[in-house]
Amino acid sequence: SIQNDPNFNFNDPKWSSMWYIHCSDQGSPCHSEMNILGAWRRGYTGKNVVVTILDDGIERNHPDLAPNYDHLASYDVNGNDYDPTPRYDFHNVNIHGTRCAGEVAAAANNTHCIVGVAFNAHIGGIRMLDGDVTDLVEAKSLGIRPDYIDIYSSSWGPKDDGRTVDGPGPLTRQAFEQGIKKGRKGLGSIFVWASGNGGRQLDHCSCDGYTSSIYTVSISSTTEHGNRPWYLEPCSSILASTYSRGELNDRKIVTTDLHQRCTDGHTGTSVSAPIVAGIIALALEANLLLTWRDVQHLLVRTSRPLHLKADDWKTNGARLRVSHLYGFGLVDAEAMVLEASKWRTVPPQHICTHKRLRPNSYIHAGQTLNSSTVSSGCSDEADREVVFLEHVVVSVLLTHPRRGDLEISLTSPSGTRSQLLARRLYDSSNQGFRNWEFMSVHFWGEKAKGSWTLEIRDSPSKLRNTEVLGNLKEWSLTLYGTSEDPYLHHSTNQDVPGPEGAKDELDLQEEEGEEEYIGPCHSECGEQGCDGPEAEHCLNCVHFSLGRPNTERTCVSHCPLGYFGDVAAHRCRRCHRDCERCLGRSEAECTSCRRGLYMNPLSSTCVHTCPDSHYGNQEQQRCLECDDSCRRCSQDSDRCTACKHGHSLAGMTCVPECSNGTFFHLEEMSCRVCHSSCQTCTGPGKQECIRCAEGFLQQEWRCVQACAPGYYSGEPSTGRNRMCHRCEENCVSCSGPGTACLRCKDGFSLVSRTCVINSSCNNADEIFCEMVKSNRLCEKKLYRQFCCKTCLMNG
Amino acid sequence: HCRRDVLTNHWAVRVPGGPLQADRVAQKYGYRNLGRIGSLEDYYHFHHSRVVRRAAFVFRGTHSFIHMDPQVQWAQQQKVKIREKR
Repeated sequence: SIQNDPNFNFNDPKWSSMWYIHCSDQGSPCHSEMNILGAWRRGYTGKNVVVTILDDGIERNHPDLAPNYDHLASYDVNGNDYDPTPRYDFHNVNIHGTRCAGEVAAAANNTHCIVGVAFNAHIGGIRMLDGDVTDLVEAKSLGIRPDYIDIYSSSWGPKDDGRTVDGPGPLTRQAFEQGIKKGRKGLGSIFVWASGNGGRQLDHCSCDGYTSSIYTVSISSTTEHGNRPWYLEPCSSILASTYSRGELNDRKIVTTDLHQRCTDGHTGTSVSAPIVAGIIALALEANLLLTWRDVQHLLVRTSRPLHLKADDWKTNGARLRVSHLYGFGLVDAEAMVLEASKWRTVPPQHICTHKRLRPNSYIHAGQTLNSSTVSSGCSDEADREVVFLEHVVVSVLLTHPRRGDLEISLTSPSGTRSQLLARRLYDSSNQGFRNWEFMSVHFWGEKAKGSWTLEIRDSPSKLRNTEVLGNLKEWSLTLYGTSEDPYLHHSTNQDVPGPEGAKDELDLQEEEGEEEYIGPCHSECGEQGCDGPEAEHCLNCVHFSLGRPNTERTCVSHCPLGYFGDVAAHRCRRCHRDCERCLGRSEAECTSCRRGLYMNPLSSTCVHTCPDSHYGNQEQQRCLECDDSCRRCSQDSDRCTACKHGHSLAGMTCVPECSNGTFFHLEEMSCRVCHSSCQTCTGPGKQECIRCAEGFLQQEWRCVQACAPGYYSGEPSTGRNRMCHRCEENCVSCSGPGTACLRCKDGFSLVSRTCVINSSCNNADEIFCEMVKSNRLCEKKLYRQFCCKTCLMNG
Repeated sequence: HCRRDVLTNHWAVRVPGGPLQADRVAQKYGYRNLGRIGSLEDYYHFHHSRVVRRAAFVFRGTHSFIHMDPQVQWAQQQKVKIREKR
């Protein structure tokens, strides 16, 4: 908490209400943890940084915005001109952009309203939400003057109704990619995005492809007291959070409003995204050479959990605390500018994409499906190798009768489990996920190598036919990160310099400490005595010394985890890097393994991935044996993921392989005969054939002796059955594919072996028919009704 | 909760060869070229004033021939995306 600073005592009337920036109210607890004042004190206020707000326009002549308004950072995509002024109407529907803009860059000390987080930054507006939003409109908006605009702040997205799954279209995806590759003269545009507001609809922001894109900085909110706001929706792509409003008795957020007014009615994650845009502007002022990835690294390193309440705070394998509600925690502007000012650009981004896995496994209601893949982090390809992780993306293709019943998680080789999707009770869609990309930042800093497990749980929330099963058809893993340690040449957070003068005080203490110590020694000190009362002051030790000699050495009775006691030398020595406890330095002397690794009983070493016929038991941190018939299993001995020779996988069980013409009956646990039309099958029915018996042809999902009317017999592909293919539309019988119709449906005539509608056009003049003929429209299915008959009759 | 696509009278069109070439293609089929789409190279924003502004069905007419023009690498009639302020 910081007391009110006389240097920043502004005359703006709402300044005293800006509790999230300074503590002026002596009677209430302070909430200055975002340390914005600290960044200002160091001289960073957003000078020369350009921010734009993608929204419903901004009121450019608002007294708080006019001094910082930048027409070069503005455009009206809806009106196709350069003036982003909102459309005024009776209901004031277009207030949003102006409110967001004030958060970022409202001018300070002008007696009008508030003070923006980056009150000297340039601010512009892109008016694009007041009209039909299309892929084109979004792409155009995100690509306006990318070499001039540094930060694009967007506080909108697909519906947060808990049933929508939507994201950027092809043009917008390209716009993001262009932005990060070429924007800011190659440093990359910074796209800040408000994570969703669908908390009450039990929405999950992984279903919003904008906020879960690796190119956007996804921002969530917390209430004044660190609680979850009513609108907050969790997900694994949230990077950081700011204060916003979300509880009845909370203090409010103030900002600029339409008609040159001020408001305290602004809420939701739309408060948070512009605050972070402002804080990033401060960091860019401290170091204009930060790349788009540097900015994300800075947020990961400096955001803190503090008093933000969540059940799911966890420490990942890189010792970073992260939650699905708040990402890495509350942003810290002062830490951002300090880190930014001495930042060294992180190594280039490597992308390690894994082959698509096609488990084609059914997801049984009430059960969990696991699918694992082992990653080498592309260690054999120098330009793709990922050792230290940043974003992790999982693309999933699955079918399911009720999408909202699914829960998806990913577990990293370090043992970090990130929930990629929570259940969405309102999502009754039967569309499944068609190569939808889930993104997680929860593995940031961890190592990429090892086993990754995707877990899909189906928990029916409403009455539904549980015999209709979901099917995980494909999934793939894409790891983003670096081959080198991105912080190798960096100082740590603890190195952030304190207030001036603190260092001098330390030096003074050291100088004063030169006098000889004559008091009692610590009980761990040996016979040589000590030069102070603590265990760090011992000259030698009774049991073990820990740490580097002559610098940070201390005496201990037992060596801590990761060390073993060398009795002869009276020293704690480091175990091998994979061990938690050990008897000696070698890899084979581990007695227990560090988190994320398992003790391999075959080699007595700690491994990321257990050998065949073993699985990693999380509790015991050991590789335990799978059931006899399993070649690989996951989490339990009877949860098989691959089977030994002579067995095949049915769900998570290995069952004996049945001979041709039979299938394995799970209830009776025996091989049973297929239908006579099948050579191989999955069940007894005639629609459950995999391959047809000799002399049968495959038609749709059945095996038939002859093709039905409306079908023709086609040649099989290698190793497949002969197939019956459907004739062209409106054709009753045909001799082959395409224009090979023999007889048409009623209402259609056979013209050039295709069926065209029996109607004549009266507007098909000679020129028109020439165009139809020269473009060969009548051969194209889509245009077959396009006056073809009339034109052909006309010659 | 099925929702029908709503088609607009705006097209995204990929025409290599620069803005003059894009203008020529637009004019040929009755469109107005509203300029490049952000910083995407060769992608242009075309508008057709004689097509219904918002429609549930594709309207066919001579403007549809743009999809077959050899100068046009890609063209897409734009659909409305529901976007909400947060």
